[in-house]
Amino acid sequence: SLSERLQEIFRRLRGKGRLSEADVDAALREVRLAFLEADVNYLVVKDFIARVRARAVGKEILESLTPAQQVIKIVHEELTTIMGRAEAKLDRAAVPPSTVMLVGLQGSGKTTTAGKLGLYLRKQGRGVLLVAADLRRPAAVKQLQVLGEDIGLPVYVGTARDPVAVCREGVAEAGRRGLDYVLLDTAGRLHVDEELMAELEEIKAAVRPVEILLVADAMTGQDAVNVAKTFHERLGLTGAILTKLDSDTRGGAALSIRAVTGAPIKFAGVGEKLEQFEVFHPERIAARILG
Amino acid sequence: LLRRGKVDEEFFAELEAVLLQADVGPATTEKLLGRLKERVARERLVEAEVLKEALATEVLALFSSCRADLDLSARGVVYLVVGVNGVGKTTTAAKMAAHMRKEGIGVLLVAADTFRAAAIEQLETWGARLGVEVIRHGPGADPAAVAFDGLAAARARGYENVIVDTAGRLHTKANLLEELRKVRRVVEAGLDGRRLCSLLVLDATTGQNALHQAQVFREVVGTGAAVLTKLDGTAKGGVAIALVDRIGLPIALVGVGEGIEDLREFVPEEFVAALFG
Ligand SMILES: Nc1nc2c(ncn2[C@@H]2O[C@H](COP(=O)(O)OP(=O)(O)OP(=O)(O)O)[C@@H](O)[C@H]2O)c(=O)[nH]1
Ligand SMILES: Nc1nc2c(ncn2[C@@H]2O[C@H](COP(=O)(O)OP(=O)(O)OP(=O)(O)O)[C@@H](O)[C@H]2O)c(=O)[nH]1
Ligand SMILES: [Mg+2]
Ligand SMILES: [Mg+2]
Repeated sequence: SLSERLQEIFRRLRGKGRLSEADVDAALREVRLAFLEADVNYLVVKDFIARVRARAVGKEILESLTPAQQVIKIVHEELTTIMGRAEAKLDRAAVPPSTVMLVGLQGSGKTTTAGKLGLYLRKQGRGVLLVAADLRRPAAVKQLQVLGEDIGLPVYVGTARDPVAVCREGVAEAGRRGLDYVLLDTAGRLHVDEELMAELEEIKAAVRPVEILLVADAMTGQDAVNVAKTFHERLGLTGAILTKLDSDTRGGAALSIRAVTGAPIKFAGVGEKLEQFEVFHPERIAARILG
Repeated sequence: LLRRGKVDEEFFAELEAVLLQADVGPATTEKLLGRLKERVARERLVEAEVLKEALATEVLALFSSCRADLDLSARGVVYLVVGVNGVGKTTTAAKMAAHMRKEGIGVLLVAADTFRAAAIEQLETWGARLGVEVIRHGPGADPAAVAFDGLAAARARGYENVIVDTAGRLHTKANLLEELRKVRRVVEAGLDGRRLCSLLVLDATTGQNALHQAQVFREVVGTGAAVLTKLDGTAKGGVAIALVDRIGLPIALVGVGEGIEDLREFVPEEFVAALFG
């Protein structure tokens, strides 16, 4: 683990008496290595190390009896500052229904997450409508219908050939039924696909969602920054959901996403079943990143 | 990037940034830069362009030390398509079947993902579009039973190739790995003279976790090669280099889109050009 590696570094340095800035840099190289192995983005790491260094190159480390602990403490504090606190609140529209748009790359877990979020809200006593707005992927609509049946939630399947129209109709339907939330499951797409990103902007303009959530795979590497940044610039993300956290991925993408968008990661997918969904805990991802 | 003329510490830092941001990972990046520095010293390299070329050849050397020799046009092969959730297994299985169909090879698809919602329908939709038969049971059936029927149908109807699509599963789930072992055993027993090729499908957007995935899937089903999907995005898929360097798993094919034609042979030179491009 990082703290063990830092203990080792400082143990070797202890023999030479007072620590120097160069010694602190040796420790920071170890922190950098841990973060890169954890898939935190290269530039995010660079920024992060600079912040830690600014705080570490001061009396508290150089004259500390426990420099390894001090560095870990600073790293932990800086991580917590960036990640923020657990924040699973979903915004509510002035007039129901509240529309939630789920967006993201192909295969990140949007359709499954639509089911999970729907179940989560239903358990809280909310009325939810799921909208099958992925008209592209083979059997995507069927996939959401099956999930809806499993948890007893209605799924709106439009007759329109166009996702924007389906979303508009779905929201209207949720309004007619007096429901609280309408969750839009959109097709996976690349952040660099101009046509498909424009389609999301059209959906946003048509239905004015209170939440636009990026559904991202927790195993994502360096590219997390590009994806999050672009989706945020084009749509204005209100939050993110990190999926597949039940894997052994270190989850550095969480730090990257939060650092470049400022959007809170609200929920975590922790399994294939619809119940395997929880509020995202920033301290837990910090522990994973630090290894 | 990398346009400066002279070679100095900052130049090496820039090379390191390119590799790290491409998901090559710290360990393999350090190894590659270490080798480059040795060559700089030995061959007295001073020009930035020459150094970049030298780094490219180091990467190409890694790729040629571990090549996949997969020929999608080969006859008499059973493919077992495995990997974690959402990486593109089903779509890749369909793309492979399309390629074989075009080559006039008799190919059968087997829908062995009996777990995920509408997984069977997804593969069936592709099968219908391609005019390729799909062997399936109902949702919740035993995947090994579907695989068994698939191989039996291939024997009975004289199909040359079989592509078995399996459910996504994390390499950290022991029970799901056990299920996959069982599917593999059943497939092996039904080969009937055909060769088995286990393919690991990896998502190019995945970071260092790809190495863990590769390690486990090889232990469990002996995956001999990988398919790297979604290279049409901005992820560089540098884990491909780490996979060859640290695991000895070569990339055979790359997925470059959601269309049925978007499957290509992995060409190291093209990959390296895109990496430094
Ligand atoms: N282990 C695990 N698997 C998950 C999780 N969330 C989703 N999955 C799986 O990931 C795969 C992809 O999920 P989908 O919901 O189809 O992903 P998607 O984003 O809708 O995919 P596209 O619509 O094609 O872009 C499926 O096998 C899901 O069961 C999770 O939290 N943990
Ligand atoms: N852009 C792009 N998308 C791809 C590629 N390959 C697959 N996809 C998309 O990725 C998503 C997931 O593909 P699937 O084939 O369902 O993945 P899977 O591994 O079978 O998923 P599970 O069975 O749920 O584990 C779909 O939206 C595909 O269209 C690719 O090479 N490029
Ligand atoms: Mg989907
Ligand atoms: Mg599949």
